[in-house]
Amino acid sequence: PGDKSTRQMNAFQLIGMASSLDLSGFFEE
Amino acid sequence: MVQCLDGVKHLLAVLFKCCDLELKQPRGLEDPQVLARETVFSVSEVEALYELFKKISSAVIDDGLINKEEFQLALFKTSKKESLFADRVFDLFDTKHNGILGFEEFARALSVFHPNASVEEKIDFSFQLYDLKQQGFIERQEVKQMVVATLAESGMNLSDEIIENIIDKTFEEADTKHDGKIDREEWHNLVLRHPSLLKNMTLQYLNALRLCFP
Repeated sequence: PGDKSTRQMNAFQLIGMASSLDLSGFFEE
Repeated sequence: MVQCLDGVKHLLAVLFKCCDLELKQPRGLEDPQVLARETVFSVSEVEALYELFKKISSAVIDDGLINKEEFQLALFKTSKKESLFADRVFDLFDTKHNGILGFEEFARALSVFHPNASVEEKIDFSFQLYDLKQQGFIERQEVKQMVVATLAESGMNLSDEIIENIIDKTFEEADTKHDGKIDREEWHNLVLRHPSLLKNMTLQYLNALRLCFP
């Protein structure tokens, strides 16, 4: 999506949102 | 001459043996007290974390070490998913740079994600995550590479113009020294202005380790 809220993010917020990097996967079945 | 060659061969054999021993990772839970002293984990948390480590490290090859496939499998429940970030995180965990993680590397790196770890540690780890070339600063080209890769991985579609615009604005804000790169100090200041940049750096699960792995 190229919506306004996405465009207002800074590049690192965008990377954080898009990468869905979350190490909690280690603890989930 | 033959004796001399035999001598060289013997010397090389001894040398290779030493190198081999040096390269081998310590396996298992060697000294929980030392890890507890040097990380935010208590001794019983280190022991509980070791149970998690054993589970992850035995998923593909039961050798007491975590390889990249096992790392991805534990995170995403599939080893097929392409993830630049999972690669970067694995590389940062892999402080011995040998492509596998021993328990000590795993525990020390996860300690940074503990709710009780300092914000400074989290800022430093996140800086290294984005400093792809490990030059001590984040370049515009690295940011673009990560934005493009992560958008592609997530199936999000943004035009190049919008991406360039977002990166321009980011550097306008972060690069206060106007040298085209973001150094540790600038990164630190940016994170303090946008604490959400650290949201994935804290794992609440680590507070409940002993409950998850009694």
